[in-house]
Amino acid sequence: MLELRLVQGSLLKKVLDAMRELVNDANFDCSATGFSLQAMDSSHVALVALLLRSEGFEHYRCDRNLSMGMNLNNMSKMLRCAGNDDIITIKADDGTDSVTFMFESPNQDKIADFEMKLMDIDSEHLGIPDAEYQAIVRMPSSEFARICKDLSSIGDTVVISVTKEGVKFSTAGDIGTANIVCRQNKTVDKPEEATIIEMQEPVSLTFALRYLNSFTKATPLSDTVTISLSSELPVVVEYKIAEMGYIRYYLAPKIEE
Amino acid sequence: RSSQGRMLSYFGNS
Repeated sequence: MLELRLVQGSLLKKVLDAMRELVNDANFDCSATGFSLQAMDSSHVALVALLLRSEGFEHYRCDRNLSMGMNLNNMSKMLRCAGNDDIITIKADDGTDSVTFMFESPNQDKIADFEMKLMDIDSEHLGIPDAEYQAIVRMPSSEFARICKDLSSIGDTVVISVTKEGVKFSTAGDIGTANIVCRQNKTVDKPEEATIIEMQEPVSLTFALRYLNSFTKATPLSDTVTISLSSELPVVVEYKIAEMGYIRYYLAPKIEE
Repeated sequence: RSSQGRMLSYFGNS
């Protein structure tokens, strides 16, 4: 028996909008610790990892570990029928092959039940080791989204370089080139507007902008984004989900030959 | 020329 009640239902709506462009079908894993997902995009170039901890739910009942295969587009279609202020409850009975999404309006005068068939998805679960990163950039998520969007109008790939000057985003294409440098800036009114750069050593990596633009679909989830870079590893783009967990995107770099 | 890396060459199956 599974029953997860999320008062801030809009979070789940945003989480689905943040993943459905990258991943079509995925397994949601439910355990005592929380509701999670790990899935690669179809080309195995990117990976998304979601964690919503059980403490973040108003009510969290998960009698035994459960994995539910869902088509994220279909799930998103159903969640879009929930109001932004609705309470969303995810329910599944043992042994059934469907999941129910229940939407309750804030004053309980409207209750909706959407039932969706589950799928069998044999997804490989990857082991992601905790790593030391050569550079970690924390910046406003809207700023990062703007940079990725602007640069993708000039080129297909972006070189992200972190030096003591700051973090530089560079691209080149048929019409020309573009360089954007963001410097560390802690003297801001609100902490979420700060750009903070922790650099152990300079690092520079090249990534496909198409994937980074998919990742920025998570911008509504958090005011800030953290970008962790290391020359031997995929970049990690993380959006914290307030009081609940996170959505992390991993992207393999392009390798110069 | 640059080639696109793949997840599986960084993270093995757990």
